[in-house]
Amino acid sequence: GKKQYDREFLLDFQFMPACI
Amino acid sequence: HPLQNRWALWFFKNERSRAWQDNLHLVTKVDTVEDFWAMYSHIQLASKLSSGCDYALFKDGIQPMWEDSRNKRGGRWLVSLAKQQRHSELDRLWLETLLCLIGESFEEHSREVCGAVINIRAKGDKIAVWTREAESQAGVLHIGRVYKERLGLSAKMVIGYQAHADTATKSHSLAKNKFVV
Repeated sequence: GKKQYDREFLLDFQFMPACI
Repeated sequence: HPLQNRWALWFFKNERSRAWQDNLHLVTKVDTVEDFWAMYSHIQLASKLSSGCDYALFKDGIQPMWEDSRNKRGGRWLVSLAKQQRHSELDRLWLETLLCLIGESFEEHSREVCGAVINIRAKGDKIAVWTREAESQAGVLHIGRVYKERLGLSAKMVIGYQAHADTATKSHSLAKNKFVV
């Protein structure tokens, strides 16, 4: 399906450390 | 978390001795939420750029210029900012614009979106969302209404949509609005 993300979902990732 | 589209970030730095296109640099491309934030946290905030610089985020394969075949029949929703808004609102409005793009916030009309541009200028900064077909009224108006709401602009503030064909043949200040929201 089409990948739509709302702003809150996207903002949750802002300061998440990258997974290694 | 894959994005619907792969997006390319471009940076323009105005050096008058060089041709316009030689001042345009592809920075990187992102196609996941995680890569988007890695890119965003790595680059200078728009408010810290010097006058004459631009950022552009466009779908992969579309050049950030109206001459591109996927832009030339299109136009842009233009948000013109007052000088003092650079310090208070510019970065928030640009980030919100980027999130609208990568999150595909305009429902089925997101297909119409080509990209977005921020111009840092001494006389007043500008942010614009570019769409591919200026004649597709329903899509353009939907995008404009959603975009204005997402930016949190007051109902009193009117933003206009200008066809690139009009912008290209007239001076920018004279290009007329095809639509307003």
